[in-house]
Amino acid sequence: KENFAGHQVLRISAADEAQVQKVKELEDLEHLQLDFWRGPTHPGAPIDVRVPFPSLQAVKIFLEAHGIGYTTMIEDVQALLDEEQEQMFALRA
Amino acid sequence: WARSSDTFNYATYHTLEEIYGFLDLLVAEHPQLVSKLQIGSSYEGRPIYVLKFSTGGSNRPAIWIDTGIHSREWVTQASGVWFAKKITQDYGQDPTLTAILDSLDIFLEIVTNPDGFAFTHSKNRMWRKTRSLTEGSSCVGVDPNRNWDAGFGLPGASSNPCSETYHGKFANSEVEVKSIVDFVKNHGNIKAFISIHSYSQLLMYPYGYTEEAAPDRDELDQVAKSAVTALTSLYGTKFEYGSIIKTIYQASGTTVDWTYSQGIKYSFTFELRDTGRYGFLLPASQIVPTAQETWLALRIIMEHTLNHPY
Repeated sequence: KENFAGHQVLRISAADEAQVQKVKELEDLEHLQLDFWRGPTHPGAPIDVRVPFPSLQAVKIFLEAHGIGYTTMIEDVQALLDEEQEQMFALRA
Repeated sequence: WARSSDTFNYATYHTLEEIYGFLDLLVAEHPQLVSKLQIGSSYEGRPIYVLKFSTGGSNRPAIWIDTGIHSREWVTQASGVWFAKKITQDYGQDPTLTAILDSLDIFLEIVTNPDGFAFTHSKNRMWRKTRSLTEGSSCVGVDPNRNWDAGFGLPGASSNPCSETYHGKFANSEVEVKSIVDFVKNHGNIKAFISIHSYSQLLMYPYGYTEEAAPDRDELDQVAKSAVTALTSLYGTKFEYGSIIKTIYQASGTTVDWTYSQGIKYSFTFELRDTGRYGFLLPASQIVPTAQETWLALRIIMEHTLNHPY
């Protein structure tokens, strides 16, 4: 079963069209294995992206280097998944 | 396993087997109102089931609702289960729903992507697409919401099999999509088609593949506004509404662009909540509130369909 330990979900706030385009550049970098939960659309609309642990530093440096704001929406995806599974099995039990 | 639909737990996520077991429970408890149709089999051979809610007649005008076409959007399948129970509870109680079902049939496909859904439970909770293999690629699956024959392959989908929005080799290449296409064409009398996704709190109507306004845009916008107002009235969940391309982005080969092109005027796509910071991992405690608020919007669309025959 795929493990998402260390994966984070970043909520990116692109302030203008240029920043939206910058984030779209990230989308094309397949080696980063980014999973856009909410894709880049228009300035002001939240962009949510799941970032595998190995890509985290590179992505954060890229965003900071271009002055693109972001917050960490989910600190550790696997922790939430574990909670979800526990809840399912607890109720089933 | 729940012994009845009354003891089934709607406030937790369930496996494919549990949801399919629920379908049988509901049919057994309401044989006069509910029947289970198999409209096809998935790529990996799983049955694709649709619940039919009907109070009689033959080939009546109908409303189609589907959930779970993107398998990781678990709150949608869970909401679909809740809708199914709600319909059986409210028929004969809620005058609006009773009037709807006395004239129209309702078709509800809860697990529209069974292979992907099973995979989210067994191997990868984040899986979105189908599980079909693409010749010449090691990547698996097609985005079933880019595979429809409406603007297929235009900008707003990817031709890369490794992309989450890969449109597939040709329109309707995915049996999960083709099964619905065949059902809709054979039925021929579907008047509203509502495809439910999550997340980002949106209610959208065609088009996604072109900036051109749909001929019925004004009416669809009005219905969407009323539906969103009803939804928000329950828990204050904020929704935006509009055409797909204006509300989020250009998306080609989408379900409702195809259904609209088939003459199904009331074609809508929902993106249900996450109001906070969970995204696709919405806690199970939010399943019922999400389903309840969405139901209010569905009732508005269904009632409008009933009152505006075409």
